[in-house]
Amino acid sequence: MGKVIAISNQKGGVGKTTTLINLGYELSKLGKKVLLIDGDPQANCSSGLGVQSADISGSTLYEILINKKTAAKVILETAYPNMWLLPSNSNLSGWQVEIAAMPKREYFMASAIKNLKAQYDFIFIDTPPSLGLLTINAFNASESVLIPIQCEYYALEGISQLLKTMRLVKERLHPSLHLEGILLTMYDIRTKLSKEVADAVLRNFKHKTYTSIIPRSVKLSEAPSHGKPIGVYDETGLGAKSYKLLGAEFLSRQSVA
Amino acid sequence: MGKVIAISNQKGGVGKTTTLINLGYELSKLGKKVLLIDGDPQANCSSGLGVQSADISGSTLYEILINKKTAAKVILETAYPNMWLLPSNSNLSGWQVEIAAMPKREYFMASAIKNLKAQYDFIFIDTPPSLGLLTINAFNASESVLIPIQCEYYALEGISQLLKTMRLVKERLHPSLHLEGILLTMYDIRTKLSKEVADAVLRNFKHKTYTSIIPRSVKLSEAPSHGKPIGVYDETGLGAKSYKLLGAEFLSRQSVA
Ligand SMILES: Nc1ncnc2c1ncn2[C@@H]1O[C@H](COP(=O)(O)OP(=O)(O)OP(=O)(O)O)[C@@H](O)[C@H]1O
Ligand SMILES: Nc1ncnc2c1ncn2[C@@H]1O[C@H](COP(=O)(O)OP(=O)(O)OP(=O)(O)O)[C@@H](O)[C@H]1O
Ligand SMILES: [Mg+2]
Ligand SMILES: [Mg+2]
Repeated sequence: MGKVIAISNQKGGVGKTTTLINLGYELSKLGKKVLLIDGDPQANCSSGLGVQSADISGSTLYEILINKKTAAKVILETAYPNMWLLPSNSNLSGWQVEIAAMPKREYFMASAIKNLKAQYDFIFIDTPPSLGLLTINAFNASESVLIPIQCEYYALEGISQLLKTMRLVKERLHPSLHLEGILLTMYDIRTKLSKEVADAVLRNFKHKTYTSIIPRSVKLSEAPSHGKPIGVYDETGLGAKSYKLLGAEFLSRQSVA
Repeated sequence: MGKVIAISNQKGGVGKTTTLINLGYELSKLGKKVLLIDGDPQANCSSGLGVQSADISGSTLYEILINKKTAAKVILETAYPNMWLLPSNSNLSGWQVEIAAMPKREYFMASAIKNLKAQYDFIFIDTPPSLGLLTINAFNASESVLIPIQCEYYALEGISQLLKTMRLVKERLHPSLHLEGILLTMYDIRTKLSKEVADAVLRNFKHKTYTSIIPRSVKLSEAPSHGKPIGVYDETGLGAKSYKLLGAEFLSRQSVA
């Protein structure tokens, strides 16, 4: 039965979308069936895999959430055998306003995707850099949350706010929600700052932090402009190796649960 | 009479807060009286200037917006003669939900700060990485919007969404809103990608894009952990020089309006 995991951090630009695409790809290469859901109106996950907004007009997560289309009609194959994409475009940003006053507004995404679990091993949901209704919906649709943390000063500040929001969701909306893991990203070996941030995270969350660390790598920032995961765009580089290690570590932690 | 400018881009991690602090500081060194308003519940602007959330509890932008305190009681002096800070903490994130159903909810910030204009030459408002109620409030409180754009692939995608939102705000809520300028940030001279993104931005927005470009610089990412603007933390480095050039160019564009 598929496990649903939200990738979230309200701090912007920390590597949420990059981790979704590349962890998803590495797991698909290890034979797992993976669905990526683009839950951010910026739709970077869709464009990072080469899907342009004009190609999917009227056939996105938004149409599923408003019951206009079924998921089966919207889900796209990718160029990679075990990986599928449920795309989005900027229409999704209007949805939060449309449903703001509706009852059970926090659970729309959960009910929209519950029938998909049986078809995949893992379903990852990308979230926008905020703790608004889209992110809360993604939390309620997920079993756990994977938190990328950029190895920079501001990134430390936001962790307590994010964990507080997760606790509130767990207490009030979704009791089984838990932390999947913390991933250190954009680690720059040239700077003291990266080490200081990494040490601080490990002091507080040692058992929950992946030993695989994603280095800052220009190739990783170039890959989305080619619409490819790093494991395809620059297979032998540091970026690809680090996400490959993460994929293996992520899987090994599943059985230990 | 002070000019109010929002610094905004819904794409996360593009250098909004970094530009607010450092452009503000450079203008203060040129003799302008500058107020920085932390309009993001992440409160990175406050912590980037060394102000910790516990020190300002009960005395932030939130208390002004709910009419519990006057701005004069909340505004802090900084270590720099011509620069002041109106701080925030995570309480601000609850405000958007509290006021979601109130009439004139888009104008609360505008009325809260209108009496401050006479005391400053420039007032800059930091915004969160979203186009929600906080950002709309900041737009309605401002004359113009300064848009930092990171020289990376995903950053290009979001510009049209941001400009569309600005147009809607201009048509429906605030007719005098205009684009202050576009700032290219985190330009990495080692990569083709930076040049491609910069060229694309210049093709579409040549007259509105500052010729001053902010390079990617480790010192810039270290400065906030010391609570200092880059012009103080690493005065002779590339980061400080680029924001100093921006300060001068920003001022020269004011008179040309
Ligand atoms: N390890 C890395 N090294 C260098 N660049 C990276 C790395 N990971 C991501 N990037 C780049 O940094 C930027 C931010 O990453 P990404 O968009 O994945 O973050 P995000 O958290 O999804 O952002 P948002 O908050 O806007 O959704 C992107 O331009 C991406 O290509
Ligand atoms: N020119 C630069 N070179 C290197 N690092 C930078 C530069 N500008 C900003 N940074 C760092 O990049 C990260 C993102 O910058 P910043 O927090 O200012 O962006 P933001 O747009 O305000 O993010 P958010 O969307 O979360 O509000 C921070 O860790 C910051 O220190
Ligand atoms: Mg993203
Ligand atoms: Mg910011």
